[in-house]
Amino acid sequence: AHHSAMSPEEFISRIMEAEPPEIYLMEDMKKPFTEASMMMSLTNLADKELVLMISWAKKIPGFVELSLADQIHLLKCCWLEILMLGLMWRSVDHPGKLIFSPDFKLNREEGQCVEGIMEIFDMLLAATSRFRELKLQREEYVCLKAMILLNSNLCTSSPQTAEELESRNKLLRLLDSVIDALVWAISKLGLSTQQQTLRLGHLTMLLSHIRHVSNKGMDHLSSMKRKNVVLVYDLLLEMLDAST
Amino acid sequence: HTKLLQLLTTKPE
Repeated sequence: AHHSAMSPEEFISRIMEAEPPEIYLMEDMKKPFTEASMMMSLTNLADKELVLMISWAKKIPGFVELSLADQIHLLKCCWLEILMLGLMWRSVDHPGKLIFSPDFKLNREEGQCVEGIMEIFDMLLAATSRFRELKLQREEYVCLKAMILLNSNLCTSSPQTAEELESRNKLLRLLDSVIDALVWAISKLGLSTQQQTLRLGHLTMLLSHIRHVSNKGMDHLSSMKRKNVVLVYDLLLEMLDAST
Repeated sequence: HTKLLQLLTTKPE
């Protein structure tokens, strides 16, 4: 079925099924970390997650119907935000910790060994606390992640050709489906109409914080790469080069 | 061919 003909419930169950599997770093962690070893673990994990992120995006109903140029552009714009929201979701029940993967968990203080990363860890932990306070539900989380992807370049490009315009219109209709799905997920929580509206506002406002942390993270990673602290390669390199 | 393009254009198994 086309996403426009799907009920919000159906749409959510499709994006729940699209969720990537749990991923392990599978490295022998030598503690204490050095700046280089921690950056290497973080980038290795990010590279593995990126491969799964592409398959995830393709499973979002309607995504592959967008032009290939739009698909590429969207993913290049939002990949670090998506990684960060996933990290927040994994960490939501572990105050003070960042659960990068089941075998790679860091305390805030462990950020001390990488120059400039503690500031980013603190922003990640603060946004995670907000999600904890709001008691973020899995259904809401998957909607927010799809929203980040589809919203990521809406205001940075304007369609020129007829083909671009068509893809843009498809994108807007797809965003409508995701917003409907999020509204439906919130409506299942037994809140008053006013509380539902407030919750929608609070959840979507958090996305601007995630964009901010992602920009900070992007600057940090490119400076680590420039200073040769870490060797960035493969898909991660391609995505990083696109954003800087 | 970039890796992103390659991953986007391969058919799911």
